Amino acid sequence: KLKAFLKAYEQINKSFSKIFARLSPGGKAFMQLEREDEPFEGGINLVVKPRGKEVQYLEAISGGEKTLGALSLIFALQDYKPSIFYYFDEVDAHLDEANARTVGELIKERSQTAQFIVVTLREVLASFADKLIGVSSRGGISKVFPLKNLTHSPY
Amino acid sequence: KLKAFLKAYEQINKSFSKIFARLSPGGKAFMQLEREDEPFEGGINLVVKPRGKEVQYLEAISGGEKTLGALSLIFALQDYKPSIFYYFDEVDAHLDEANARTVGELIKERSQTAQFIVVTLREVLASFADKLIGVSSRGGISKVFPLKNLTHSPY
Amino acid sequence: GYIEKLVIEGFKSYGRQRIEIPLGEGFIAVVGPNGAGKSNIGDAISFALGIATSKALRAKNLSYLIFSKDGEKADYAYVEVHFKNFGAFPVPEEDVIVSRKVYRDGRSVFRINGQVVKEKELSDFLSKAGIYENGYNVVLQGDIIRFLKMTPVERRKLIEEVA
Amino acid sequence: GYIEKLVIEGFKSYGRQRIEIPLGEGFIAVVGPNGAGKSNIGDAISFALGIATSKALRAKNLSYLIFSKDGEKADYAYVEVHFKNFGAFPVPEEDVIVSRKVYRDGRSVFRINGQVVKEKELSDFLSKAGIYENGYNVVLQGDIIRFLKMTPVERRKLIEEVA
Ligand SMILES: Nc1ncnc2c1ncn2[C@@H]1O[C@H](COP(=O)(O)OP(=O)(O)OP(=O)(O)O)[C@@H](O)[C@H]1O
Ligand SMILES: Nc1ncnc2c1ncn2[C@@H]1O[C@H](COP(=O)(O)OP(=O)(O)OP(=O)(O)O)[C@@H](O)[C@H]1O
Ligand SMILES: [Mg+2]
Ligand SMILES: [Mg+2]
Repeated sequence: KLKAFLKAYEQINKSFSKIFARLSPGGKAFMQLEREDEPFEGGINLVVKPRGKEVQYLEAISGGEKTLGALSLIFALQDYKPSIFYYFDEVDAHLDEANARTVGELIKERSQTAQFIVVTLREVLASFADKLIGVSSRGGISKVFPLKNLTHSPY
Repeated sequence: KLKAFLKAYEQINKSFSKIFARLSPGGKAFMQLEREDEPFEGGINLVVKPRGKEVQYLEAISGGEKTLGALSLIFALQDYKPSIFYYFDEVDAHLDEANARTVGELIKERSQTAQFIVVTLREVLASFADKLIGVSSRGGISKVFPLKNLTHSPY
Repeated sequence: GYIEKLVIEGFKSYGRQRIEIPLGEGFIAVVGPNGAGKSNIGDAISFALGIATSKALRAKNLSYLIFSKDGEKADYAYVEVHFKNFGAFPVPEEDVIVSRKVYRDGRSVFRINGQVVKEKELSDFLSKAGIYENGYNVVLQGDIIRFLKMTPVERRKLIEEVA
Repeated sequence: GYIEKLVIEGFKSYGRQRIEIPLGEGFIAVVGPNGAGKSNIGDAISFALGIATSKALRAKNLSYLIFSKDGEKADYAYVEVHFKNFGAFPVPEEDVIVSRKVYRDGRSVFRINGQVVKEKELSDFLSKAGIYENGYNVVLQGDIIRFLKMTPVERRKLIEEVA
């Protein structure tokens, strides 16, 4: 059991660091066992170091940095054990335009091997989608209709 | 004491409803005493009814609708007892473009009588500001510099 | 595998008339104004798959999920999640439909391809396709930070479950 | 009245070198990329005015607010909030400067126009200008929904305080 856990932990940690470095260029992030000698006696810490900054108490990093850290962990888990679909609701709420663009590109790549259903209020993320679903409310009833994605040509 | 409370409560309630109707056209919101006979024996409920919809359990309304409700309450409190400054950090995170625009206009009007310091990642809200302050980080140190607001001409 | 489409009737802001929401492979963006019903789509999926509590679905209890207008509640809320299999589930069918109906008295009926199943049977079935309650693949609105706010022990348990 | 400017030294991501942030009347938008230091400005104001807990400022305790780089912590974090009075405060001065310095051992010194005051004295003084701990005029990142999430009794107490 310990062996299976450590194998998963090390692979996910490696992915997590790699993905965070891509989302936050120059930044570093990794997981750390609280008890390296007895992993099940402790938990797992997340260490996130944005570019140019030293390691901070996790709570101190900014809202956007936290979102990038959380997404890196989700994508690292996907690499190890993919889910068949992902549903993300307004994960770009606290991302600046550049970071929203990087996340959009990354979701686009990863959507080759898993389905990503992404709710967003902003054009940046939506512009990378293969398909757009429009939702509107009339008289308290929701209606859904397909939309053309004018920001790309279909392949 | 009861008299002072009821006077404040009724005036704030009136403002709250008026402001919400402006932020969410066709929508209604108001406060309700849990114990009308003994106000201090109960609390105050918030009732929010977006346009075309009936009253919902407050938790059920959408993220953007909740933001508009919360802002309406803050502005109603401002009408009754103004604070000298307001600091809003990413209150537009869950607002669609149209609602962000309405909130931007309202803050602009209210900034004639109080100072509003508004942190935002999106151009919509920033475009209504009198003044823009740019912040950036280099080598882990934050720097601040004035920016020109290119979306308006200065008056 | 992937979710090909949803069929929704009487669930939250989706009225009594049956509607279909086509999804499909790849990257699908759901857009529209505040209050349109976008998050209610994620709620419909989580509801049908039994992977979220009423509280996470912003409902006081299951009957709050039933469409209501002008003081009148529909008789039930019903959601079907249509999966294309491609080996995601250990069954021969190419199409796997998971559905759930909740009545006004709060009673829920789960089905897999039309066959009634207990909630526990459904969750065992879904776990074979990597779908779990509190899984990391469904991030509801405002929830993304939860991964960082977890305690170290919760995080270790998450990795253990995935291992 | 309004905040004319801030002076910051060694507070969070603001380095040892003293910097001034001009604010002023009207509607000021603070913009910049993620991680730039925007929210830290609101934290500086809340810190100096004594209106937020360390936790609300995303710090384990006050000494975490002191600028640190390459493992080296500054000796202190210092913030001045320069108000233009115009009758906001019941004092004759046109300019009111509230400042706070916290040292590495966690000890804090509050001043009004250079004069050392106890935290209680400062909060009484600020309440005259409608500035309170847990007031409704400072909405930190992610916090806007708190007004709706309050219990009915908390909401009544908020109205009572304003009345
Ligand atoms: N049982 C119900 N019957 C009718 N309407 C409901 C019911 N439950 C929720 N609603 C309505 O659904 C709407 C919320 O939908 P939803 O949260 O999906 O919006 P959204 O598109 O995600 O908006 P936002 O962009 O603001 O997050 C609310 O207006 C709410 O009143
Ligand atoms: N004591 C400290 N010393 C040095 N840097 C610190 C300290 N405390 C916090 N920081 C840094 O401040 C940065 C966060 O700044 P802030 O929260 O103001 O960003 P922001 O501009 O609001 O970003 P976002 O748009 O993502 O919310 C983090 O990168 C964090 O590492
Ligand atoms: Mg939503
Ligand atoms: Mg911030």
